[in-house]
Amino acid sequence: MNIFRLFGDLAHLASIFILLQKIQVSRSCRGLSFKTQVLYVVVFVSRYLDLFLGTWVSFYNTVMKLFFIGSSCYILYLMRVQFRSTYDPTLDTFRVEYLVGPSLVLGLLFNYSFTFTEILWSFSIFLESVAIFPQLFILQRTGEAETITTHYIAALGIYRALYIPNWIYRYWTEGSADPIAIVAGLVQTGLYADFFYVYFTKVLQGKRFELPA
Amino acid sequence: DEKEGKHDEL
Repeated sequence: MNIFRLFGDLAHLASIFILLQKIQVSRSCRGLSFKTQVLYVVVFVSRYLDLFLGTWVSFYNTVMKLFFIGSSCYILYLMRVQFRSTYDPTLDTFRVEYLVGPSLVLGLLFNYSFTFTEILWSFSIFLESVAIFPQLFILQRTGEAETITTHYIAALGIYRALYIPNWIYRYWTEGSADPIAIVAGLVQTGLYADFFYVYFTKVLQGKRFELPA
Repeated sequence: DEKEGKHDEL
């Protein structure tokens, strides 16, 4: 564990709490992509299968994994049941097949061994890197977002961005690198580039998140 | 593969 990894994980945790806060306080899931949230559940469940297969990494690791699976399912419940009426499916029209299909193919092609759990792990890495697409698509379509929603997306982007120095650090200190996670992580962080630009230049200076026309 | 089962990141 190094400081980049720790703060990356904390940013990831923060993103979930910000999302819950947004839904609970505004009593609405307006502006959020249900599809992105479903993809995160798929990501967590397929990646954290090792929880149920007896692989033990650490107490920290297990607690975090359980939290991410539990909280992401709870968010689906909030969006689908409790605040269903505030969700606008006509905005959330990104075709997730275009994300799941290629991720599955990449998972089958690039993995550390051709076993069920390793393929699913690899699939989850590729899928996570693009899971934010439906959410960014909504931002693009509406051209603006509530500030708290932008904080949520920023926390998610910061989480993956911090994993990059973590990998560099681990490469130097442990001599090990995880090429699948690194490539997908770089892609994922890159996807946030446009968003970050508007977020840092506008939202953090108290302005609304509005995309330039 | 020694990588297998060593995914300690989240």
